Amino acid sequence: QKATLGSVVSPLTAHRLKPIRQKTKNAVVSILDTGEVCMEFLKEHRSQELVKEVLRISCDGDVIAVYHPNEGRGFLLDDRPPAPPEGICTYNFDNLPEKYWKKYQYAAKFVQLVRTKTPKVTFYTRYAKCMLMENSPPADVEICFYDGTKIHKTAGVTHVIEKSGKSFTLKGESEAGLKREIQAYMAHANEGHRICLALECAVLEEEKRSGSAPFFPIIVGRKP
Amino acid sequence: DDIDVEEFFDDHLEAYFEQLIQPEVM
Repeated sequence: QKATLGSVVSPLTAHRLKPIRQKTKNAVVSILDTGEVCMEFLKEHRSQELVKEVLRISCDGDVIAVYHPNEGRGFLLDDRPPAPPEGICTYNFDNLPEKYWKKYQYAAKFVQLVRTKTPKVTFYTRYAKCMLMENSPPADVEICFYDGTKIHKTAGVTHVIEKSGKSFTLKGESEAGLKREIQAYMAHANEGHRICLALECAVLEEEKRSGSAPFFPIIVGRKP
Repeated sequence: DDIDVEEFFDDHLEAYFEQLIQPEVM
């Protein structure tokens, strides 16, 4: 069974993510305002950083354009990716050559990281701001209480930061052993999480029915 | 070698996340 890109990574999805341009050791990853994701791979040449290869990935992760600026001689690193020249190689997710898989995974990892921090549903309760993130399924949820307490639930693990700054992690354990005060925070956080999921489901229903412009992200209520 | 998400992190990315979440403390 020949390995496929789909067996190592899911197609990335950058819908609704805010633009950013992030430089790392030997690459620059950008989420453009078009929703495309660009990876620029750099090489140092006479103490200048040249962009030698660009992967330009569509918002839904399925179309990948690969090009080597300036006929492979490279392009000075700028504040945006080099424009694609005429007649570039375009692949889709299922037929991307294996030599680009690691680079695609790199972009997908960055996009997934941004999705865990991008609110899709924001719901203000009397005591906290609840945010359901874009990285479903299952989506992270962050509950920031107005008194400074914070509860973050991600992939079955709950991180609690008390207003005193003391923090601890619950890994699926029951909340029964918690201090009564923390149990109250947890109960409020769980209820806020439940309501965010219900709001997401209801609005998704309407969004599908309307078929017009996207409804997300949504903000419900406001800080008292 | 495996891609380590940590290598994306710096002040610039932290500031980007901050403006996405904008934690509110009364």
